[in-house]
Amino acid sequence: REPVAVIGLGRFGIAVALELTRGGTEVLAIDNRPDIAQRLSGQLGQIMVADTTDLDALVEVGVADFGKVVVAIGSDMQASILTTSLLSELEIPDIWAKALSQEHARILKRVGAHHVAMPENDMGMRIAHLVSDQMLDYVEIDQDWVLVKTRPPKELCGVLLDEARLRKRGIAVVSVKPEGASAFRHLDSETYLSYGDEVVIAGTNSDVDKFVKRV
Amino acid sequence: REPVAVIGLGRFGIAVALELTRGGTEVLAIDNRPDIAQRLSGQLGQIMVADTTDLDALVEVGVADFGKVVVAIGSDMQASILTTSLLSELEIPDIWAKALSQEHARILKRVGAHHVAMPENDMGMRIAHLVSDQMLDYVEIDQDWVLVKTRPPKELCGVLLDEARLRKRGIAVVSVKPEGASAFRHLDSETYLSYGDEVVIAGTNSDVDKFVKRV
Ligand SMILES: Nc1ncnc2c1ncn2[C@@H]1O[C@H](COP(=O)(O)OP(=O)(O)OP(=O)(O)O)[C@@H](O)[C@H]1O
Ligand SMILES: Nc1ncnc2c1ncn2[C@@H]1O[C@H](COP(=O)(O)OP(=O)(O)OP(=O)(O)O)[C@@H](O)[C@H]1O
Repeated sequence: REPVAVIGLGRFGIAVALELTRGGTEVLAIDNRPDIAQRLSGQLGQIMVADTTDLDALVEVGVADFGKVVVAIGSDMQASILTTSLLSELEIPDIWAKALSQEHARILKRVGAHHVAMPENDMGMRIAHLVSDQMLDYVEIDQDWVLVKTRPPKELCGVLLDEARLRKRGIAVVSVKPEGASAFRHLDSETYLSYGDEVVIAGTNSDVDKFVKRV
Repeated sequence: REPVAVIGLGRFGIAVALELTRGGTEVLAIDNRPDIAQRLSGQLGQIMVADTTDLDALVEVGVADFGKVVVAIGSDMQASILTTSLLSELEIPDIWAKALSQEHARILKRVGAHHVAMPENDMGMRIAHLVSDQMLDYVEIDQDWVLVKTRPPKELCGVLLDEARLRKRGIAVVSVKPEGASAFRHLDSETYLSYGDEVVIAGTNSDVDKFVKRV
């Protein structure tokens, strides 16, 4: 499994580095603040202090040999753009960068980021759906394809699940966690849902929206 | 549809307020910085300037009548906790708050937040999986139930999809976006996958992990 370099150890960068480490991926964590490196030295394998807007420093800490680098520098837009641009010059094949805004995201892509993430923005959209629609979870897995965790609408409770009929309405019930069960599972050929269950539903935004509204 | 008050218009708060507004929910947006209120006055219906750590100010802007409030104050942990605590005193029935850390999340719950979100942390975890496992998307919809968007593993390409066999390995292929298609759709009774397709797969962390590894 390929090692990954994570630059910038704010909350986002730390989460990336820790989750990679938990999954068995070797991580090189870099930040220009010595106090941050100090604080994390217990939790992360390898931490280096470097200013990544400096090409020599980047090469010196060994980033040039990495196949994958995550630029998790947050509020300093200039440092984030400059670092990304240098990584692109070093021909790093897979560069991920955190963006603060759509404009920042455009610039990052222009200077060589292969993938851009906007954590606060994506999460804000997700929370908006949870708050207004009483879903337990809402995920846009693609442009107009969503997966929603919710209680089954009344009409689905206490009757044999008619998957063909739901399909006509653009809906598929993907998984179920029966009331009292500790985990989700796939559907059986014969499923009865009750109100205390949780289900995962898939479909387009509007099909799922119409469907869930009838809870 | 119930109106929602959003306090704190950083990147997360703005995303919540805008997405709610797009979905047709009435939003009262609040921030104590006049310049922020000024800048957003075009995009958000109703914006008020108030210091939400002041109970009188909270009551004055009308928050006491809301059924749902999102506390999106970020870096000022004290203001976030105090605001949440006051909202709880006002007996707001549904309080969502953004947390900076697990400890902050615990305190927010203790002072009355019904739901806590950690955007940078959740997104960091998600990005970690995308970077290391070459998935197109990775979502934990429950404790140990994940939905993953990916290219089909070689073994699934060019043959009739055997759902029963996959089920024995704990896997369900939930949706497919055939190469060249512009959108995802549900599976047909007879599906052939090819390498250029994208699929959404569901299962436990370890079942999906084993399965995707064989791409
Ligand atoms: N030139 C640089 N070289 C290396 N690290 C840098 C550089 N500039 C900033 N950083 C580091 O990036 C980290 C994250 O940046 P910052 O804290 O501004 O982001 P943030 O948006 O608050 O992050 P998050 O939302 O992830 O908490 C900081 O720890 C900072 O020290
Ligand atoms: N007491 C308060 N009353 C009202 N608004 C407040 C108060 N304290 C802070 N805010 C507002 O909360 C907003 C978000 O806070 P801040 O920018 O510190 O968070 P952040 O973590 O950077 O946010 P994000 O990650 O969402 O961009 C700011 O616009 C700030 O003005």
